Amino acid sequence: MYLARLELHGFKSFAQRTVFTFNGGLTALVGPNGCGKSNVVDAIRWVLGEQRVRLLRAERMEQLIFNGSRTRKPLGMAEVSLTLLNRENRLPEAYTEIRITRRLYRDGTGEYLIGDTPCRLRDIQELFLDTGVGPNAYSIIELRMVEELLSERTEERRRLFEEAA
Amino acid sequence: MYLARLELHGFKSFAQRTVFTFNGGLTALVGPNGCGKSNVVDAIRWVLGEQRVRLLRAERMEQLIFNGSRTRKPLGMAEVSLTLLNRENRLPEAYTEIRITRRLYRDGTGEYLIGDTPCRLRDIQELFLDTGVGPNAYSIIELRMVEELLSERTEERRRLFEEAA
Amino acid sequence: ALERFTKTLQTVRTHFQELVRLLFEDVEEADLRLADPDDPLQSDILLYLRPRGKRPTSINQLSGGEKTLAAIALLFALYLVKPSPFCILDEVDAPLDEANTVRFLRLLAHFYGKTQFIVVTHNKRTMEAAETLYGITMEEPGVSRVVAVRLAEATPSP
Amino acid sequence: ALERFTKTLQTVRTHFQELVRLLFEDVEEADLRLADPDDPLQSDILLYLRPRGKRPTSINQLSGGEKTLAAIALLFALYLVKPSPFCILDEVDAPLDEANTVRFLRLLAHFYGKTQFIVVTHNKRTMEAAETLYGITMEEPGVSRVVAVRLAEATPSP
Ligand SMILES: Nc1ncnc2c1ncn2[C@@H]1O[C@H](COP(=O)(O)OP(=O)(O)OP(=O)(O)O)[C@@H](O)[C@H]1O
Ligand SMILES: Nc1ncnc2c1ncn2[C@@H]1O[C@H](COP(=O)(O)OP(=O)(O)OP(=O)(O)O)[C@@H](O)[C@H]1O
Ligand SMILES: [Mg+2]
Ligand SMILES: [Mg+2]
Repeated sequence: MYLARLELHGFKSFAQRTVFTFNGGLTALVGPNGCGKSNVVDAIRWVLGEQRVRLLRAERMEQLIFNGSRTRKPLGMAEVSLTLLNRENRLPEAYTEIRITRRLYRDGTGEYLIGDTPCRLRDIQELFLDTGVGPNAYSIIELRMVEELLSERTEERRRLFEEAA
Repeated sequence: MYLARLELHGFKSFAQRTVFTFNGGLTALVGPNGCGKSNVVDAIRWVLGEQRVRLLRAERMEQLIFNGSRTRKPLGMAEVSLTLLNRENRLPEAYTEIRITRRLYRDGTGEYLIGDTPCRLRDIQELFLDTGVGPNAYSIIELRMVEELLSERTEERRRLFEEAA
Repeated sequence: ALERFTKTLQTVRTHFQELVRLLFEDVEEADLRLADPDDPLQSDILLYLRPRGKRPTSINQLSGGEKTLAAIALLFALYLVKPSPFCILDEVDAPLDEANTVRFLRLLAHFYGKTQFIVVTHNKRTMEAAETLYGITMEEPGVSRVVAVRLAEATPSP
Repeated sequence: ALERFTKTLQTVRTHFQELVRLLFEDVEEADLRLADPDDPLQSDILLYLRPRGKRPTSINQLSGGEKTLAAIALLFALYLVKPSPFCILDEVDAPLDEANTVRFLRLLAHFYGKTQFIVVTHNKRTMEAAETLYGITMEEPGVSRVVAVRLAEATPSP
């Protein structure tokens, strides 16, 4: 299983519909400071069900929606879709590929979809149970975590071990 | 006033007597990971009177003394001297240059010196009062502080403002 | 729960020791231990690491670059216990010097075929090692756009 | 105490606004305000920064590199209020891209003559800008030694 496609529209600085296609090897995202690289990482955490606004570098959920620029008005919705190819059948056989989508509207309501069917976050979490896929820590690593992981406050380390167990 | 000379002996990874001479412009310290660059920064904070062991990346004060290597035994003392040239007479007129020294022994005792005369930490702090020189934050800046400075916990920011006032 | 946790700890420990040897030139000791072995379900987990010829008493005394490598070894060790098909790294190579960047990339190459990596980086060596490179720009101020800088030939991936 | 604090805040604020213009290409708003203006001695100090064409509502939404530049501007603004004769920077240029490294070095050059800088760095551009370069090595494992890599001519310094 691997991430085949990521589509962002209205998520943080991605005002226009933007598509990334990934192959299974090493892909690098590059660009100047502030151009939107970490926003892509946030988008992947978010579509996989991340609920902790702090980890998405925002204070309120609606700060995830494109909030305008000098030449564009703020948008009313943020949407991210992730397509996973099911190579080694980690997911139920029936799927060769799975597309999950998450939406958030300015009024705070949101929705999740598997394919074109609306679902709940719990359905997505069950789908990925025991595949190692999820917004959890050890598959999305930022430099800031390095300091936390080795610090004296070891609850963080403890949490990671429990997640892996 | 500027830092003219720094001498380390037995401080962290500096087992041998090591001397840096600085001119007034921009000096860069370079070298591979783990070679001892940040130890030099710690040495300057320490000789200026830093008492908070945490800020010196240690848990107990005696971890500042060279702790041995494959080929050398641990040393019994750490000593750092700093020589400042008194150009714009920020320090009392009588001095054209001032050398301060700090020592620490394995038994936990230590001493401070101005020139060759033993003194107390308070004497060094009084000497530098209102010159801006001290182990305080805004003249020694590490990357880790950047995150702290901008974080929600604003006591850190408040403290810096009060120090500057 | 106890049984599972102890087994996980043992597996992570073995992987950690293996990975540290890949990332550090020469290491005298690398270990993961329980602070309080009598109470594994509550105890803190302590890391020990002694690079070549040094005698640090605790992980705190390591340098910025050494800590980053130790954390990467631990995260990958956790990863091996319950491998996720992808791994995203956001500028974890920033504190690394030339030699350690090469070791880091060698570690990633060790996982090719099993794991997909998406790496955000400013480091030229990491960019060279990538099969696909996506450039993100903000030519229109405030709006991110993607420019494909170099794409791996359209061969089907693993 | 109140009077001194308010005066310091005003001076830091003016310097902060000046320095931000040096570090960011184009900035729409840069400000330092008291969260609770009625109680200056206890109130939190809030930072506002809006780079070109963007609309971040808080400093948290800035990127890693933008946050580093904002923090540098603030630290230098504090510095100008009570200038210390020297300033030591430990790898603060690590998150910066090429263009921002150049702006950062331009800012340092702005202070030459008044302030002495000692910078720990892995960044080639910063090394080029330095008058004196000291290399630190650990050829003997565990023991640091200094190698002078390039020294400014022995002219008397300012
Ligand atoms: N809701 C939003 N609407 C519009 N722009 C946003 C929104 N949230 C964040 N941004 C903008 O996105 C930018 C940050 O992008 P990001 O953190 O991805 O940068 P980066 O490419 O990772 O940079 P660096 O190399 O400095 O880490 C900020 O300038 C911020 O103003
Ligand atoms: N008391 C001590 N005795 C001997 N060595 C010590 C002592 N304290 C720290 N060290 C060693 O110093 C090294 C760290 O040096 P330092 O943090 O200065 O590296 P650095 O050059 O800043 O590296 P980086 O580029 O990774 O930040 C560690 O490997 C540590 O083992
Ligand atoms: Mg970033
Ligand atoms: Mg360092």
